[in-house]
Amino acid sequence: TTRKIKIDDELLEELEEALIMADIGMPTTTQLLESLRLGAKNKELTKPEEVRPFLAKEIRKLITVKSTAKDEEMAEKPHVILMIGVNGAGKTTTIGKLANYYKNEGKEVLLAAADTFRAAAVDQLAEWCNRVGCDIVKHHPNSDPSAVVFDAMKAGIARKKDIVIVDTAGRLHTRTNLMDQLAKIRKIISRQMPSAPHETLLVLDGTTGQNALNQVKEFNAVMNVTGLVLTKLDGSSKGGAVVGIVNETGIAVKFIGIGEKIDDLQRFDPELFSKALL
Amino acid sequence: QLESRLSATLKKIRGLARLTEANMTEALKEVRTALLEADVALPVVKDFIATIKKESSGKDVHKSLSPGQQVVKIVHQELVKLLGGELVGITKAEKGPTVILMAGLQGSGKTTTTGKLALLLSKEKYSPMIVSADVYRPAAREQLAVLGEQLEIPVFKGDGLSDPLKIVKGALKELKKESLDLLIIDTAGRLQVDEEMMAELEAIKKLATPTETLFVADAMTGQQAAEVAKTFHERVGITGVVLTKLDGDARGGAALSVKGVTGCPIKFSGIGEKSDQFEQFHPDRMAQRILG
Ligand SMILES: Nc1nc2c(ncn2[C@@H]2O[C@H](COP(=O)(O)OP(=O)(O)OP(=O)(O)O)[C@@H](O)[C@H]2O)c(=O)[nH]1
Ligand SMILES: Nc1nc2c(ncn2[C@@H]2O[C@H](COP(=O)(O)OP(=O)(O)OP(=O)(O)O)[C@@H](O)[C@H]2O)c(=O)[nH]1
Ligand SMILES: [Mg+2]
Ligand SMILES: [Mg+2]
Repeated sequence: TTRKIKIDDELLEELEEALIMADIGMPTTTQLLESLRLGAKNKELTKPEEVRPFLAKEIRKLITVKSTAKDEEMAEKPHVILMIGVNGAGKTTTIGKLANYYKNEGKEVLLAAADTFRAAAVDQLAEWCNRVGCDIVKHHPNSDPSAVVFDAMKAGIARKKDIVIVDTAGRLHTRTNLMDQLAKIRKIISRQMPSAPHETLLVLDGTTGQNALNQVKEFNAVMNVTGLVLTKLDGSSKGGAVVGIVNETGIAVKFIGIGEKIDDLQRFDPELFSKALL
Repeated sequence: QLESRLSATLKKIRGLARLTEANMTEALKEVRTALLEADVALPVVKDFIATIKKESSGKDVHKSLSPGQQVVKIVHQELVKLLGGELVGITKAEKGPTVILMAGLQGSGKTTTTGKLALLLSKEKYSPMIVSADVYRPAAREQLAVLGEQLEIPVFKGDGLSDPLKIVKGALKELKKESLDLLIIDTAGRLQVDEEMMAELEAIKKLATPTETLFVADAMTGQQAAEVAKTFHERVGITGVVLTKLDGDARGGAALSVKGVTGCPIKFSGIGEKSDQFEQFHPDRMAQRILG
């Protein structure tokens, strides 16, 4: 019979600190350490070297969302993707990367430059469009973002595009008027195509701490967030805030950003991510 | 928030005459949790708790404050002390034009803050020029040019130049020619772990000899705020910090992390996307916010 492994206070403290420093947050850290304690009690782990892999497995469970086959197929044409998120998270850059990703899969992509507010936001997306080699719908600065979206939907449908990706202005979820504007954009899209937007991706900056949970909850209250993109994981931040978020909301991380170049996008891998967290 | 949590913990010490290390242990645990939930970096939390322990140990339990109120008061005072100090503005050059260098991670708000700072200082009788040394981000230079246009502040365009050092050199020359007295240099966002980009920042600083190097930090940054700021400070030398996006609802523990590891004053707060949504940093307001 195997003896029960004793997880001493020093090891627990060490693990707690590693989890906290990865931005996993107190509640989820407590939950993970409790599952570790139970695992030891039930002899699911019996050697000290099994502790970290056990924890990584527990983290992987929390961030894995069962995806149905239909999640990944693009049943309708155009497949409309709406990018949302707070200021500077990496939305515009991620659109460039995504457009390239889908173009490499042989898809025809159209971009909608619906950030009509921020200085040179349209120019920034237009430059990405040139790099990828795809269509773009854009209006003059300070024009109505809804008008851009309306025109982009019309163009995407008329030109038989496979994918339409809509860029929106960064906005803090505390700004009610900006959240209302986002809801209006969604209505404009749905009016032209009832099933659209098919994907609403909330972009989260990987360096963000516990506020990321507020962002997901608030954006999801106004829009139907179907997936998360976690950016800037090439930095020293581990992006651990998503663990509690995915566990609580059931919204999956779909992609991660690992740099500023066009290829610096990967499909989210719960196994790799959970191992890297510790 | 912290006060109501502490009051439950500290009901036990109500009858006691003195706050001792023993009866403070539970209370300190609450403070630790509150700070971590506010995203204060763990090493900074540890130092802070040690300070609070020393400050509250041996203090007589206050006649008119509950023990919970008393601990919160000590924590608040200590936070304000750490975050603040005297209000500091921009250090003017002793002779010649004043140069300010902006630095920080990707998307923290450097370009927007460059515009805000130029507007603020133009109202303080400076004659500013702004320049973007960001040759990487698509339309980065256009972004700053649009801001300059909106604010009617001269922008050194550096058309045809693709080397950040050549652009900065050109801007310094133009500044002299136009007899302007302030140059703000916007730089590309960079990771503190990117050796090449950190070396570039050092080279820009060496060339421009700024009196101010401002680290622009996003208020919602998590645990790595301390490590990032520490590295920027060690490599380049920061003289001040700007905390952006404070119009959000992030608790902003990054403020304590950055101040805690660099000792550099937090000079300004970004409180919105517009160029006038910018103000002097308020340590007391930040302390309230961090404590939730
Ligand atoms: N290192 C790194 N930088 C990134 C990544 N994704 C985006 N960035 C950078 O982050 C900065 C902001 O990116 P944007 O795409 O402009 O972000 P945004 O969300 O569109 O910003 P707003 O439209 O202003 O709200 C840029 O400097 C990007 O190059 C990433 O995965 N890694
Ligand atoms: N709500 C809010 N948004 C801000 C604030 N400061 C900057 N922003 C926004 O944050 C986003 C990023 O700002 P930028 O100025 O482009 O950031 P940056 O540091 O220059 O980005 P890179 O050059 O890519 O590293 C933009 O959408 C800005 O409008 C602020 O105080 N509040
Ligand atoms: Mg953008
Ligand atoms: Mg910039």
